[in-house]
Amino acid sequence: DYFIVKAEEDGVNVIGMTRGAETKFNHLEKLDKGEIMIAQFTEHTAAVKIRGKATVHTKYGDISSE
Amino acid sequence: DYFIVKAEEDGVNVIGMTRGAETKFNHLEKLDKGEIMIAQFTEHTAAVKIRGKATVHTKYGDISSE
Amino acid sequence: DYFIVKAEEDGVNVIGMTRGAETKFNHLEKLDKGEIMIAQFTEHTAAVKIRGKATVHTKYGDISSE
Amino acid sequence: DYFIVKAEEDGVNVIGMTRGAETKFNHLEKLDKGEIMIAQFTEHTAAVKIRGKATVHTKYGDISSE
Amino acid sequence: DYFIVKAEEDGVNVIGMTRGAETKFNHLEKLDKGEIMIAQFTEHTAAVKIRGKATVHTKYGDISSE
Amino acid sequence: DYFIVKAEEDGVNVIGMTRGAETKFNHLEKLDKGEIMIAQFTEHTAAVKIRGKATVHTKYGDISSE
Amino acid sequence: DYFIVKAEEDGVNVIGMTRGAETKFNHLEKLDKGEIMIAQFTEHTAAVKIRGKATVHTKYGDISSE
Amino acid sequence: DYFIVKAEEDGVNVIGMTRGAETKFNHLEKLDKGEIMIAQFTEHTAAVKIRGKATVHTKYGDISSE
Amino acid sequence: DYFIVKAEEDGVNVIGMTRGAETKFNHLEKLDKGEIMIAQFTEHTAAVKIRGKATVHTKYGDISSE
Amino acid sequence: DYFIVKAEEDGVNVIGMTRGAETKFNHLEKLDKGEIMIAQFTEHTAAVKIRGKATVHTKYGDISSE
Amino acid sequence: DYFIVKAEEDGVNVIGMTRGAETKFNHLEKLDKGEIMIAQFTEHTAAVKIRGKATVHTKYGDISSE
Ligand SMILES: N[C@@H](Cc1c[nH]c2ccccc12)C(=O)O
Ligand SMILES: N[C@@H](Cc1c[nH]c2ccccc12)C(=O)O
Ligand SMILES: N[C@@H](Cc1c[nH]c2ccccc12)C(=O)O
Ligand SMILES: N[C@@H](Cc1c[nH]c2ccccc12)C(=O)O
Ligand SMILES: N[C@@H](Cc1c[nH]c2ccccc12)C(=O)O
Ligand SMILES: N[C@@H](Cc1c[nH]c2ccccc12)C(=O)O
Ligand SMILES: N[C@@H](Cc1c[nH]c2ccccc12)C(=O)O
Ligand SMILES: N[C@@H](Cc1c[nH]c2ccccc12)C(=O)O
Ligand SMILES: N[C@@H](Cc1c[nH]c2ccccc12)C(=O)O
Ligand SMILES: N[C@@H](Cc1c[nH]c2ccccc12)C(=O)O
Ligand SMILES: N[C@@H](Cc1c[nH]c2ccccc12)C(=O)O
Repeated sequence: DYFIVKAEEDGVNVIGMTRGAETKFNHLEKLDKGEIMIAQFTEHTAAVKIRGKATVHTKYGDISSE
Repeated sequence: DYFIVKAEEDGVNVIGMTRGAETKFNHLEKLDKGEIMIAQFTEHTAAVKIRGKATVHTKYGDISSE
Repeated sequence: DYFIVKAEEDGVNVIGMTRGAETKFNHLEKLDKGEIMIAQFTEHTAAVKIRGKATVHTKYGDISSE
Repeated sequence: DYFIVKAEEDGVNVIGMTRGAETKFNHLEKLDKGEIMIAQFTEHTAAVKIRGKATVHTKYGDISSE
Repeated sequence: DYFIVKAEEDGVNVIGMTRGAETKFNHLEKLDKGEIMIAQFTEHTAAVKIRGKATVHTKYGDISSE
Repeated sequence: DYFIVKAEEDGVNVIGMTRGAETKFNHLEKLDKGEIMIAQFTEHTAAVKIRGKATVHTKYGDISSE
Repeated sequence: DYFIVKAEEDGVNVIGMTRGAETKFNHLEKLDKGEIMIAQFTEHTAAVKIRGKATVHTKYGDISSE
Repeated sequence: DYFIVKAEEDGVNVIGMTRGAETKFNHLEKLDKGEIMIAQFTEHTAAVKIRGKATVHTKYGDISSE
Repeated sequence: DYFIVKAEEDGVNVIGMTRGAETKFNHLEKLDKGEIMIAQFTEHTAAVKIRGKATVHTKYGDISSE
Repeated sequence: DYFIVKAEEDGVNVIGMTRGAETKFNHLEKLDKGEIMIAQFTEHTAAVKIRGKATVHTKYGDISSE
Repeated sequence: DYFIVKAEEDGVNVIGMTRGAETKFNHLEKLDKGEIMIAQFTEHTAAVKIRGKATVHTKYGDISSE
């Protein structure tokens, strides 16, 4: 499974959260306006948090973050 | 399987509940208004509880929590 | 497989029932009005009972409990 | 695979029938009016019998028992 | 795979037939009017015969027995 | 995979034919008018022949035998 | 995978052809008018030839042989 | 995966081509007008050539050879 | 996965290209006008090139080569 | 799973990001206007970032980067 | 998974890019106008770049390169 994040402003944060008994941040990717990140769930990333104005494209539809 | 939670207010709680014979909270993620969390079910998380005003996007539709 | 329970009143009970030769309650989660629980079937939970006024969202449609 | 039983009256019986060379009852769950039971087929339950007035939601449609 | 039998009269017979080189009856379940049986194919049951007035709900449609 | 045979007259024959290098009859089930047989393909049955007036419900549609 | 042959005249031939480096006939089933044969592909049968007037029902549609 | 060839004239050739580092003919089946051949891809047959006037029914549609 | 090539002129080339670290031609099949070739991807063939006027039928539609 | 990037200007960057506990760039492919890159997720690439004006074609729709 | 490239001019390049920690070119196939290449992703090819005027047919639609 993957999803797509398109930044609608500068400095959007796509934050990977660890898989496992602990939930910590494993990576923070900064996207500037108009940049796209296509990302999977992985052995290391079981949840993702998005901060900033972006459009997230998923199996269940397109959702805007703010 | 994954689902998406978009916070419609500050301080939304996304609470992971443990897989196994016991059911305890393994993590509490706080989302502020407009933030998005995309999360899977995992070896450690077999149920999730959402408190606060949010929209939950799932395979079975979009549901509002309050 | 998972399903979603949204409490339409306070004190909704989502009761996990054990997988195996025996059928006992393994967990009782109390939901207050507007709270959402997203839950899977697991190694430990093979059936679930819902008491109280709620909406249950499943692969086969949305069903109201009372 | 799972199905959902919603009791339309008090005292609905959801009876699990054993998997194996023998067919006996392994569990009888009593549902009162408005209660919902979501149940899977399992290693121990290969058939289910429903007595009383209920709605059964399945992959093949919604069926009323009486 | 499973199917559903709803008895439209008393004394409907749902007869499990053995899987294997031999074909014998392994179980006869009697359903009274309005009762529902949800049943899988299993290691022990590879065919089923229905006698009496019932509605059988399957992947390929709903069929009435008489 | 399974299919359903509904007898439209007395004495319908549902004949199981063996899987393997040889093709012989392994079972003959007689259905009387209105009776339903739901049957799988199995380790022992790789083909089936139907004689008599019946409706056969399959993945590819409903077919009448005569 | 299976297919269905309905004989539209007497003496329809459903001929199983061997799986393997060789292609020979492994079985010839004669169908009389109105009889139905439901048959799988198997370890021993990788192709089938139909002679005579019949309707063949398959995943890709219904086809008439003559 | 299988496909169906219906001969629209006498002497249609359905030619099996070998799977492997080499590509040779492993079998030539002659079909007369109106005959149907239902054939799978196999361990031994990875491609098929059809000569003569026929209709080929496949997952991607019906195609006429000439 | 397979695809179908129908030659729209004489001398159409269907060229199998090797799977592996190297990419060479493993086979060249010549098709005359109206002939059909149904071919899979295999252990030995990971790409195919078509020269000449043909119609190629695939999962993604029908495409004409020239 | 794969996706397609079509460059709408010169110097579009398609950046592979490593799978694993670390997230680093493993490759940067430069596309000039009109060039197409079709890329999978792999053992080594679990996320991808696109910079520059491009159209990204995915399972969830076509998305423009800027 | 496979895709199809149809050259709309002479000298279209279909370039295979290696799977693995390194990303290098493993093959360059030159297509002349009207030629079709049907290609899979493989153990050795995890991405593909197309240069020149072509139509690329994929699971996600038809895309023109220039
Ligand atoms: N460490 C958690 C991360 C997680 C996934 N889904 C979640 C839902 C809620 C809270 C945490 C999570 C896990 O692997 O399970
Ligand atoms: N610990 C429980 C968590 C759970 C999952 N689904 C549930 C439904 C109801 C109650 C608890 C649960 C389990 O692994 O099974
Ligand atoms: N312990 C039972 C729980 C159960 C699942 N589905 C049921 C249906 C009816 C009654 C009980 C059940 C089992 O594992 O099988
Ligand atoms: N013990 C039986 C239960 C059963 C399942 N499906 C049935 C259909 C008819 C009668 C009995 C059954 C079995 O495991 O197979
Ligand atoms: N004993 C038979 C039962 C059976 C299944 N499908 C059938 C169809 C026809 C006759 C018998 C059967 C078997 O396992 O195969
Ligand atoms: N014994 C044969 C039965 C069979 C299956 N499908 C067929 C089609 C044609 C003739 C015979 C058959 C087999 O296992 O393969
Ligand atoms: N013996 C051949 C039978 C066969 C299957 N499909 C075919 C298509 C053409 C010719 C022969 C065949 C095989 O196993 O492969
Ligand atoms: N021997 C070839 C046969 C083949 C299959 N698909 C093809 C496409 C083109 C040419 C040959 C083939 C192989 O196993 O791969
Ligand atoms: N030998 C190459 C063949 C190939 C498949 N798909 C391709 C795409 C482009 C170039 C070559 C190829 C491989 O196995 O991977
Ligand atoms: N190294 C990370 C890359 C990654 C995949 N999906 C992500 C989402 C957010 C941040 C990083 C990632 C991983 O394998 O998991
Ligand atoms: N060598 C890379 C090739 C690749 C696949 N998808 C990509 C996306 C971006 C950059 C490189 C790639 C890998 O196996 O993963």
